Order: sequence, then structure tokens, then C-alpha cells
Amino acid sequence: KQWSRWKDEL
Amino acid sequence: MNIFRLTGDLSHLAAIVILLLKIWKTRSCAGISGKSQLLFALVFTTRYLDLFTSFISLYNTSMKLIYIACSYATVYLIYMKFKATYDGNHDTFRVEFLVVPVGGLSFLVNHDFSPLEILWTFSIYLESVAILPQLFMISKTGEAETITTHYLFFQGLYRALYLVNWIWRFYFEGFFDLIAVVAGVVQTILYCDFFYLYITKGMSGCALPA
Repeated sequence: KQWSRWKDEL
Repeated sequence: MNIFRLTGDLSHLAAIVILLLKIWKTRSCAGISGKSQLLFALVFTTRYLDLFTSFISLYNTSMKLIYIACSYATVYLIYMKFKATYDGNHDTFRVEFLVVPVGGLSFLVNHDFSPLEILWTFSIYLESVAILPQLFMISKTGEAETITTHYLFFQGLYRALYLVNWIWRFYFEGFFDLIAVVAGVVQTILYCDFFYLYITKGMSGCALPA
């Protein structure tokens, strides 16, 4: 899918 | 990492440190909403559980630990050490009206129905409205100490910078996180009224139009 969550952000 | 996200993180760190120092130095939490600080502590607790499951970078881990430590220290100062200066009569926002809908929504709209992911989603949704008790308290008292307005400015600026970071990452990395972006837009919009006052009136200690 074209969006997924960023896991490297605070 | 890009300059917008780095500046955003530093702005967020500045806000957290400014508030903690203000309470510690003045030995008073007058004008500060303890409820908002409780919500922020809950936001960090539910979002940073991945501290135990994944290591991303020293920066990431250390910032998360700093945020959690400072937010719990702030809550401790407000509700324990300087409890006598806590203005409970004006900090009356019904936070259950925030936590319950946000809790429900995080079960309905999330990226993955797993405990860590639902807790992360809960923390994203909660953060977007966590400042409401503080803004509500300021509107009730009709004034804000200068240092409190600086705290709010950096607190609001951080997520606005994250919005730019997400545009940057969409353009250069080609994907985006709809949940974080929508919640981030809502969060930043809630500060717009305050930003207007902060910039036009300088808001340096002057009474806010109620």
C-alpha cells in the first residue's frame, strides 16, 4: 500500500 | 532525517524543557494545565513502548527517554511537589471526553490491529488533542505567563514542522502515513488561534482577549 507508518519518527 | 524533522524535534524538546524549567525555577505551576501534562505523559508512554522491541538509532532512543523522563518529572512537579500551586479550579477540562473517543477511534482506524500498533495510533490521536485542556484553561483565566506562551509556541511549532517533514518524505520517499498526517493537521490547526495571538500581540504576559 502506498502509505504505511514511519517507525523511525518520534 | 531531514532538517524539518530535526528542527521539529528540537522545538518539541525546547517546549518540554522550557515548561519543566519554568515550574522548577519558579517553584510554581500556576497557569499550567496538569491534565494536559498527564495526557502528554500518556502519549509518550503509549507511543514509545517500542523502546523495548526495536532499536532505531541512538538519537531516537535517547530522545524518547528524555521525553518520557521530562514529561513524568513535569507531572510529578505539578501533582506532587508543587501541588499547592496547582490551579485545579481552572483546570477543569473533561479529559474523558478526549480519551474515550480517541481510544475507540484507535481501534477502528489503524494501520495494523496489533497491540503495539493500536497503542501507537492511540498516542497519535491523543497527542493531537492533548493541548486542549491547556488552551481551555488559558481561555478561562484569560491570561498566560510569558514563559507559558513560549512553551505553547514551540509545542505547536514542532508538529507544524513535522507536517513539512511529511511533505518532504512523501516527495523524496514516495509514501506517507495518513494517520499521522491527519492527526498532525488537526493538532496544528488547534494552535492556529494561539499562533495568531502569539505573533500579533507578542502575547508577552499580556491578558488574552477571553
